[in-house]
Amino acid sequence: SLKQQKLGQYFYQS
Amino acid sequence: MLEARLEQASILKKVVDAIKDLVQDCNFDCNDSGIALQAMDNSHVALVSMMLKSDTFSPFRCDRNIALGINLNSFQKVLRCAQNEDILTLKADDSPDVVSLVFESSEQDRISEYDIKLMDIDQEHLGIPDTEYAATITMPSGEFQRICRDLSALSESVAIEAEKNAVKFVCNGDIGNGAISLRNHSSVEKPEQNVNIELSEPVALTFSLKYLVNFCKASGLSGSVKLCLSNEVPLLVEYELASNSYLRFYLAPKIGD
Repeated sequence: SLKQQKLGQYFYQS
Repeated sequence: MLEARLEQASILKKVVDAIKDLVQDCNFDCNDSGIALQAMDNSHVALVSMMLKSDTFSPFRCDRNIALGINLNSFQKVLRCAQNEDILTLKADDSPDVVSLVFESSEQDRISEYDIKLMDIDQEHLGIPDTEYAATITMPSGEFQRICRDLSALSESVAIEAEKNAVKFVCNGDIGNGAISLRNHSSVEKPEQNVNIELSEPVALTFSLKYLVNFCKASGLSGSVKLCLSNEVPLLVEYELASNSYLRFYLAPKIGD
């Protein structure tokens, strides 16, 4: 099954 | 203070219409380079990034950084009071409580003035790494909208598979499966129908159709849309506007456990 990823895994807090 | 005059109110109307179901309250960050917005949806899966460069406006004046915290539902209500062809001017003080909007009819001597109360919005700002995407697909925005709508009737997700000279949109649902393939296509007579696929390596990624259908509400802003993909990074969906302005959406992929 596929799991929806979150943007925080790819983009950094600035 | 901010003073920004748009020749056609329709640009701002369309931008707000396109994003208001994704994000509710957001800061419009104004400085001398233009008006920018970045906001994530509540589930932190999709992100909207808008840039209206100062050249989009004439004239544009913004002496210092001003954040206009606006509820998009309220913004839409007021923007609906403008005719598409009206000249729209945004005005705000340096520490504003309200943003003022003036709509002027170019044909009639009508001037409408509205204020929207501002809110304090504490917004997370995400840094987006510069990415060399493995695949960049430029296609008619209406075509992308139709594909997303059609496939969303069958499935929650779509796999976008880019390979040399072709891109395939594939879905598997309870009632059956669907697949749409597009090839590189260029026509001098109908350039608005062109499909261009630039590829450095094949990419296959799966995305939620619910969000893609939502992004496609921006289709009225530009005749073409750009999809940028690399394996295991968010999809970038970009609508280019005049004067290097843009409306971009990022969407995190679905990945197998």
